[in-house]
Amino acid sequence: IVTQLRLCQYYIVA
Amino acid sequence: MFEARLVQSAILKKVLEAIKDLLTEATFDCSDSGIQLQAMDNAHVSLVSLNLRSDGFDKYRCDRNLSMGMNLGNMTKIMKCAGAEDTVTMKAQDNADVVAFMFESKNQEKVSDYEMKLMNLDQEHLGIPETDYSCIVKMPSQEFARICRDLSQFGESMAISCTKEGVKFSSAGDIGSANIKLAQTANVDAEEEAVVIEMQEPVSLTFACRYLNSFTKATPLSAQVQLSMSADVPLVVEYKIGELGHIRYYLAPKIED
Repeated sequence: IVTQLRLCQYYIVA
Repeated sequence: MFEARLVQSAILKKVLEAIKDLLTEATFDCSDSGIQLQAMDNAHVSLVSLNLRSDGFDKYRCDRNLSMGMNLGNMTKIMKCAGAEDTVTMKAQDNADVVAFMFESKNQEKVSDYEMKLMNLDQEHLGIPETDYSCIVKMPSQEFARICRDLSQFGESMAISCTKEGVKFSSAGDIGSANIKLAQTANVDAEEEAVVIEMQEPVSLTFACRYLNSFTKATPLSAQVQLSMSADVPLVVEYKIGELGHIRYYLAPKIED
């Protein structure tokens, strides 16, 4: 299964 | 008072083309240093980061920081009214609820004024740290657009693998598979035709073709594109906008469980 990650899994909401 | 003037309205038209595939609305943050925009697509998978420096404009004035929320579809309608050779001036009063666009033809024989209502948008800014990427690939932007288009025919995802020998783009799906390898160019006459790879460590990541194809809408802005990659972090695709600034796209990878 291929999962599309989201940006908030890498970057913090400023 | 905010005022920004560009002799070439075509640049602003191209910037808009480069972002409107991913975003329906966005906030333009104007300050003394220039115009910035940072926004994620609806799915929060990709992010557009636009930076237009004040010194790149033909005239620029921003007395107070100003955030202008704009519907990009409406802005596109207005920018379509500008001739390719027109000069564009954007203006807004402090705390205004409208932004004005003035288009002037050469010799100012025709002057057109448009006003667009601004919107209050909820902004979710991401803090993106300075990152030392394992691989940085510089290549012709048209070549990158072509590869993204070609590989999209094979599958929804494409793998980008970078070693010091070169960069490989691959995709696979129901009809078969595709592999495109680009070697670093030994010597080229024109700098913009070069493929240059700076590699600390080899990297292989998988991304959704749909987003990469949206990023390539920025191709008319720059002859070269830069791809920055590290294991397990989003890809950065950057197009320089002449002396004016840059547009960067961030894309979260796909992982296989």
